[in-house]
Amino acid sequence: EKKRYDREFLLGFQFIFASM
Amino acid sequence: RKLPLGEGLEKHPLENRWALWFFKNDRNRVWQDNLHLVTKFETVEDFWAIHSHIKLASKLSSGCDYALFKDGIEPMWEDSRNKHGGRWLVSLAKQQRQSNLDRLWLETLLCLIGEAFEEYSEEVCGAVLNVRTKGDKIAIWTSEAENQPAVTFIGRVYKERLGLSPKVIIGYQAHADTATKSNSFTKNKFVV
Repeated sequence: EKKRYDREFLLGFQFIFASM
Repeated sequence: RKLPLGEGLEKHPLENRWALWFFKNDRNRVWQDNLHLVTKFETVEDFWAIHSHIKLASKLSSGCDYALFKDGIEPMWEDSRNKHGGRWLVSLAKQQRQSNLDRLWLETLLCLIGEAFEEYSEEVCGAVLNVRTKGDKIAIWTSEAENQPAVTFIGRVYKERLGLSPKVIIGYQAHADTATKSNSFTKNKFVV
């Protein structure tokens, strides 16, 4: 199965990693 | 409940491994020597770790580029996966560097890594950002300029994802036409 991610899913990870 | 050790810690794999490139213009060197591979990544988490620690597009000096390409494809026309292809080109006005550039470039990256173009995502090679004094440019590169169904589907989805007004027209240009142009104008093969 292809791994496709919509923008909301991807954006959900943004601030976790911005603070690391 | 307590999570067993390791559960929930797996990173989210992307469909493709991606390579981030950086180009810094130095007129004393040949073009290819100014192009640098920054890093490669293949998970959602690693994408954000990288994106959060590099300069925003709007903070780059004029003459610099970012490029994100599938691993194994170099960000140049000559690569075998690019040479028959072309690009959906979004040209920005000077004032959009501060208002829009970072959002549009991030949206472009999310389209790529999330495989936003459904079955036509395989046609996508990468994306390029050019930061230029006269106006910045963002483009998605695809591998086959003659593949009209794929190219036009990608263009329609990309335009929608960027949130561009229906009044704004973006064009697709074959690299072969861009490479052989005799002036700064390249004809559009398709528009959406």
